[in-house]
Amino acid sequence: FSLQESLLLKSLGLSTKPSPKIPVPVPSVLWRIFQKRKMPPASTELADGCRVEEFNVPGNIIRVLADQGHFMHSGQPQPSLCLQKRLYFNLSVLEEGERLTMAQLEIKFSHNSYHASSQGQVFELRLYQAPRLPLRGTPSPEPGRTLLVEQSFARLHKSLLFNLSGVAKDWRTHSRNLGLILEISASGRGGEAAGASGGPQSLCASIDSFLDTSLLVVSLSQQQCRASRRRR
Amino acid sequence: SAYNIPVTPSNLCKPRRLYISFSDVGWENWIIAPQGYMANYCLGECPFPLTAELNSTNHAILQTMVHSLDPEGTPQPCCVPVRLSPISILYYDNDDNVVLRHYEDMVVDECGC
Repeated sequence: FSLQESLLLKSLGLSTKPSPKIPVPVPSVLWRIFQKRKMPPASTELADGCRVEEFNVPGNIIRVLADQGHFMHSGQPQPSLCLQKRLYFNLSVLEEGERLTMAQLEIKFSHNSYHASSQGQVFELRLYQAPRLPLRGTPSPEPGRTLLVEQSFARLHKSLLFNLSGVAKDWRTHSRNLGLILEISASGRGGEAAGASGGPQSLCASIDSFLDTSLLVVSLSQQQCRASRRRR
Repeated sequence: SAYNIPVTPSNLCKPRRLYISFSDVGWENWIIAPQGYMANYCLGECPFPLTAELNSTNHAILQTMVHSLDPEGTPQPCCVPVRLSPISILYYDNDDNVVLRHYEDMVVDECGC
């Protein structure tokens, strides 16, 4: 059976039989799309299985990649820096014949957005392209980190979404996926009332509801989408 | 696992029910959903004359005619899928990521000669 199984897996575009170690909950966005696709297409014309209409991009594979990074503890204490984390998403799981068409970063919080004490608290978020670490004794190859995103946000949001399609395509094209660095710091604005009593640390205390990050990646399998096009 | 629901026996070319159960092939620990699906398959005769519901090509019509004249020399046309549907599969990959993948032409809806 093993030969037939490997041939069948190959025809399904899988090089080996997956063996998950710690099955994670199914992301709700994938479950919703899966349920919707089980329904027959509303219009008479055939649904295009090589396009993800929910994101309006070409693609027949949608992955939610878990963040394999770690929290960072910088040497010098920076009172207003609440969180610094290296994010790393392993794009090598995409097979060679797949073309990445979209990548969306989601930062999730678990806080109850109606938590009165910190309503209106404003934070600043920065996302950097992680620099390549210099080999010992050689100068740093890249001057500083490349800032990708900088924005402020109020703590009411359950999750924040960022389009990183360009960055992810660059990672794949140039095989230099060193991940990202996420920084969240308390902004002086709007936080005075909330934090006056405890100072910067108490400002940061309200960001402890940071939950996790994940990268939703859409890709198009040239092998599977081209074949069906030819037949059609 | 193939099972039949009693229908009027017909040996004409048409879809036959075939349910593919992923646990039957030992894939239940990495496929999240569905647990299986109706793939079906085509089976049956393509006799002369070919009727309209047999979804036949012009060539098949020709071949049945030649078969009726020379059964030993020319076989009947084949009974094959002519309309298929896609399915989507949710599964875990080797990195425990959740993947939703769309596969074209996985369910036989119609057969033809």
